[in-house]
Amino acid sequence: PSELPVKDEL
Amino acid sequence: MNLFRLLGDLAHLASIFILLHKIQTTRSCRGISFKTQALYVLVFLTRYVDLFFHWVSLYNFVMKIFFIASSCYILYLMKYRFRPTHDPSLDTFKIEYLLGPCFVLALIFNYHFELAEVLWAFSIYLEAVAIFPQLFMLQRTGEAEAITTHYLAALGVYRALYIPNWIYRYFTEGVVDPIAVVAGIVQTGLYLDFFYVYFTKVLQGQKFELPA
Repeated sequence: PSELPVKDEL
Repeated sequence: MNLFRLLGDLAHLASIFILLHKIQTTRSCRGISFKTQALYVLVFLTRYVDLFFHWVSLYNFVMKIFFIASSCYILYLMKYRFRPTHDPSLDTFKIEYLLGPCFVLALIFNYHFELAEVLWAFSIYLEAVAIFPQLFMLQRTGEAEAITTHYLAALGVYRALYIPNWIYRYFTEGVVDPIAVVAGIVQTGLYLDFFYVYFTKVLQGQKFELPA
């Protein structure tokens, strides 16, 4: 399963 | 959010305020690489395209807007307001050598082959090496004003703090972002030489001078 990393960093 | 990340972001903010303070008080952008600053504008513009379609938090939103706006403002100050104080003959790093490889890397290593993801990966790679023209300039002149070194130190601290943040997130949330982590470690590594001189000289009250 290739889940995209959550982009919550700046 | 964790303490490492918060302190990292605050160090990033601090670096920008230190740079603005340096330019305003000395009324000069001497010692600052225009190319590095221009690369940061490109970094923020390509990374934050998600402002238009991906809401994270108010904190995230405000910070993104601030980073874009302040980096553009710094570029304006250097390009127009204090233009005569910038010496292009010292700022000679060829940024094509950074842009090209970063773009190719982003095409190959991204999380999904679509415009926003490729731009995001590009911005991560470019941020990692965007400091090169600045460090190159420092190397050429062999010395720097104390305030310029404080700016660079804050920028280095920002990146360094993101590393414990990723370790912390790995253990508490189980998330890893390999692209950001690898690029972030490389980016932090680029500051090691600088940090050595900064801690052994500037923080001891001496002038920042590179060994001949």
